[in-house]
Amino acid sequence: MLPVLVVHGGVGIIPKERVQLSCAGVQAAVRGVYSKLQGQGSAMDAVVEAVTLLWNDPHFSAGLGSVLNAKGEVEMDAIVMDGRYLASGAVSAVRKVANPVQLARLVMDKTSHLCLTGEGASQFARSMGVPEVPEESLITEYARMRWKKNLAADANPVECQMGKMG
Amino acid sequence: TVGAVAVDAEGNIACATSTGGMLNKMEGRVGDTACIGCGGYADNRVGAVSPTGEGEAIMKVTLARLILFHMEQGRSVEAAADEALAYMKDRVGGLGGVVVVDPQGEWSVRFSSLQMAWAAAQQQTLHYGLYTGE
Repeated sequence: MLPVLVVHGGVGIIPKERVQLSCAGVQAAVRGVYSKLQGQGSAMDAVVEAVTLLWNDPHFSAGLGSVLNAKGEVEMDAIVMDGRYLASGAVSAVRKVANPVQLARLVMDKTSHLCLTGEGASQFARSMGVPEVPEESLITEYARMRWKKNLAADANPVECQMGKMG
Repeated sequence: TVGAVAVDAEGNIACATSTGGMLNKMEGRVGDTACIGCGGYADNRVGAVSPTGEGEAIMKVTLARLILFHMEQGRSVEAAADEALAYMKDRVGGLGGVVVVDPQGEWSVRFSSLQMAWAAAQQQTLHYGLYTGE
């Protein structure tokens, strides 16, 4: 029974006050994209659009609302893969780029590489006309609070993000 | 991390995953998401996976590709995901979650952590959940 679209908003502990908005976010992303799939849209377009919608939702730790690195900065990774030809594109440790999943798709479509990282990925973004965004625009108060909370010497960021073993 | 898998009306399959990484990670630390076969994999002949969870554990077991290997050996999307997540938990002690789809439109959402926000659409039905077993 085709088409099908499935999305996730990451695993790990979601504080009670954010649960409803997280659930609403993944449903909205699916609702917004699935009608295009039903209208003969491609699977590739659908997954990129769905991830872009979630990326722009501050209740997920992917883009807007990303978790911060030890220095309080945002470094993002993304990947796409097209099952027709096993084509793929990825970026890692990329900064100040909105919607890195779209940049990952450009890596797949415009280069013969599978992954570009760091400053090289940023240079490629500029060459593709992808606008740079201020890092501050990617950092939410919630992300900053969690970063500060986990700077303490005895903090366990993995456990804080993932929760204890089930 | 956020991710998606899809199979369209023509039976073409794709996946996408994007992440800000792990809380307070070392500068330059790259997790599973950008690694093909780990943070995502899609093959029209088998299916597509978008995982999330402890990146180092996902990379050690190449979780996305491992699930598709199980499906190539005939497991259902659910059994393949469960077997791979159990192996990751048992072998390297890592928690994670996946969304999986196959070319026939069978799909599954599985996770070994306590929560994962997810949603799926097929025909006129929207499915969604957050806790194990929903």
